[in-house]
Amino acid sequence: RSALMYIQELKTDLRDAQLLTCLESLRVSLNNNPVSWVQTFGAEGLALLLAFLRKLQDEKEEPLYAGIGVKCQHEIIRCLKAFMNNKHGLKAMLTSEEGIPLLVRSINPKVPHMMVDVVKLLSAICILEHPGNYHERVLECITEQAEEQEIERFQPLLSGMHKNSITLKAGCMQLINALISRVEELDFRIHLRSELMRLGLKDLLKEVRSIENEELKVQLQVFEEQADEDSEDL
Amino acid sequence: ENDETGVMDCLLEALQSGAAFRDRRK
Repeated sequence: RSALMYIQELKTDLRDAQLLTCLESLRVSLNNNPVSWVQTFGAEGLALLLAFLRKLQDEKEEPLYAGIGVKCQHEIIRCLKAFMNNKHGLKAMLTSEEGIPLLVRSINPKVPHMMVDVVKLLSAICILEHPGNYHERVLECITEQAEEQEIERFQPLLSGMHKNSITLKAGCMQLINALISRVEELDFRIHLRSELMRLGLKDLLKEVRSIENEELKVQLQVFEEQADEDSEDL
Repeated sequence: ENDETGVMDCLLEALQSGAAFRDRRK
């Protein structure tokens, strides 16, 4: 199917299994076609994906988050990752007004396998070298989302760290590292760390240090090294 | 065209290995 055919299909009122099938097929196409195909899918295709994501997020919570709506949300996240895997797609995502806020809205510790993909994508956005300072935008969206939910802004990441999934623990630490490491001001980096520690990261770190997992160990080491270096500088 | 693909894969790899943070410090 061509990119335009997917755009046409996404414009129809797809639901449940039909939507999931379309998204799975779209993800394969986004991953396997040349950049020109992704470019044709472009901002219009991206806007349609984001509109579906918002619509699914707004729908009533499903019991145990195991329903088809969540599967569709996760498949959209996978499509976004494939879409952002080239500079045109990445630029389109970053310049879209809804892109980062909707990704942040997808941070849901009740769906650990999806949350892993979301926090990793957000970490990648944070470390982009760009005058737009995307790490600030990500933090701003995390803060706004938490205000809306009336919770501490890093609570969802801490909840993710509490889950059994080691990949999710590593993903959450990775986003924490990405957010902190890109901050220019020493004071603000220290502030963010102490905010996390107060919220429970201090106790959590003691627990997760004993887990034998390379990916997690790398992130814990980065966190501690950077904290030590900042303490010395201070 | 190939040069333009794999942007996200590279960023994710650099994050997972810790290189994204070490490069920054240097």
